[in-house]
Amino acid sequence: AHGGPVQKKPLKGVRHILAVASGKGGVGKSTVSTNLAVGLARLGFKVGLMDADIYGPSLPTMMKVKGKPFANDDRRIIPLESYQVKCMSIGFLVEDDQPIIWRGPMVMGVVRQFLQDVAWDPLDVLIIDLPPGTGDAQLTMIQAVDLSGSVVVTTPQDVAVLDAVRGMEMFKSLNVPVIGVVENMSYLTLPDGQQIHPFGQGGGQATAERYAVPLLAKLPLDSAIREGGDQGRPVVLDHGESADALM
Amino acid sequence: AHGGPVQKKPLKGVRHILAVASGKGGVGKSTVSTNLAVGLARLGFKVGLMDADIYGPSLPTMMKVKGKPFANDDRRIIPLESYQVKCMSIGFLVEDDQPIIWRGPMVMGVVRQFLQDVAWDPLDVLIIDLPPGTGDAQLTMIQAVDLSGSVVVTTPQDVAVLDAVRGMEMFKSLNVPVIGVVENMSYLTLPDGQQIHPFGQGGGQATAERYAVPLLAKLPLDSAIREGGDQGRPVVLDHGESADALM
Ligand SMILES: Nc1ncnc2c1ncn2[C@@H]1O[C@H](COP(=O)(O)OP(=O)(O)O)[C@@H](O)[C@H]1O
Ligand SMILES: Nc1ncnc2c1ncn2[C@@H]1O[C@H](COP(=O)(O)OP(=O)(O)O)[C@@H](O)[C@H]1O
Repeated sequence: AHGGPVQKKPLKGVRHILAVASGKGGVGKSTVSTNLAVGLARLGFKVGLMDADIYGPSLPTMMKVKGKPFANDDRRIIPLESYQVKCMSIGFLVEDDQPIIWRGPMVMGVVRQFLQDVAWDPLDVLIIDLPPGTGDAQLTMIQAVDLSGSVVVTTPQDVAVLDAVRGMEMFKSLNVPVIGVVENMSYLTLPDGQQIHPFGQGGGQATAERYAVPLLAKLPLDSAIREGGDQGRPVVLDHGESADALM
Repeated sequence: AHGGPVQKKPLKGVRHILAVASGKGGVGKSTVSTNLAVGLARLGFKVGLMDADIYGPSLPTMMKVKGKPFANDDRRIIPLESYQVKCMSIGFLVEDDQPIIWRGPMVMGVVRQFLQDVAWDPLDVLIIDLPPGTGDAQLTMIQAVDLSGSVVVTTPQDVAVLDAVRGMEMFKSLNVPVIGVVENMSYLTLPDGQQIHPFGQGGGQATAERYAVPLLAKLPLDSAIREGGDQGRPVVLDHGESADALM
């Protein structure tokens, strides 16, 4: 009834496929995905960004891009472009305020389309912003693609480690290399320069050490990052340093 | 193949059923659910708390409760008790670090069991901590229960309103009354007493106004709240005020 597992097809003309995942929502996974994509594009790479969060697409807002995609002569869907990144999101196809009442097979149908029917190539890297969490949908999506690697985004608190570990276990069980862990909202710098830790400390490090992968970055809680997301202008365009830390 | 939609059965001996939802993860929905449950129990009500987040159960950590539930003589599952709240979570049945690789029909089977086969009664209120988001799973769960009302948890930023609206639309389309909106992480009080807004302002108010429901509370970003969650001792037990705001 589900249309069966999706075949792992390599994507023609796409050199690397990188999944960005989180064990739970709200850790800044989409923020990291969009800034990573735009940062790499600024460095000259050909980048694609696929918003695979079918239920809560954030790409249209965060990349300030909207519109109905058209098909090209080969009947493949042309991704919409923003900040030199080729983008695809279910948000381009549905109204913002309607919950997307998808049943399982329809969800996988859409993901399959995003992978196989979109004219992505040529790309150096396609970044897949997975839905938050480690459930059925995430599993099926990962199994549908030949992933070169993955990044797990987490926050510093102890309880976040449990969720991040679920993300790491998910990739491990599917034989996908984890490039590293990104700890977001690590600290907040007060006006007087003092650093405080509203979300605790150490979660990213603990997760990275447990799986012997690098802690790629500790990103601060910074209203510039949030405003970048709200305004649809990823902060890496104006504040390159934290992205370079990620590269 | 899914076992069909679940029949909306009233739960015998349970007076009110309240769903706590969010348009996206990480807004503090489970924090609000656990503190609401414990706060109401402290006021003398008979309270149940069902962790319906099958993929990322947080109840065992936040309520410091774990163990294999037993069946009673009527072959109904006895909820585990914590802080005078009857609790049920998939976390009692699986190992913490394994991603739960459920396929759709299994998920709904578990939810059905949690509703119909658990010895909840007698209860004044059963609080259902829904999975974050507004997808297929949430829809099916809401349709399975005769909900008295719901609460939508959000954060202050503009982009959060879009997600919160999806939550509101979901309840509206299913004819479930929304009791109100809770805005979490509204402000951070610095050591010198100054209030700052790391997550922006106004999202909760905007959502509440748009649907003409009350903004029930604006909860601060407070490490005591996070530590309460991490330690499994909901903050309302030691700092009753913010919960009273919710009641
Ligand atoms: N480092 C940060 N500082 C401030 N706000 C942040 C930061 N990272 C993310 N945010 C904000 O937190 C919210 C959740 O981030 P998002 O990327 O949507 O999380 P996820 O994809 O994990 O659900 C967004 O409003 C975003 O702008
Ligand atoms: N008001 C708050 N102040 C500080 N930390 C908070 C607050 N509300 C939630 N948290 C923390 O934020 C994280 C996410 O909260 P959680 O309740 O799990 O969100 P959700 O259920 O929406 O995914 C947890 O670590 C929690 O302790």
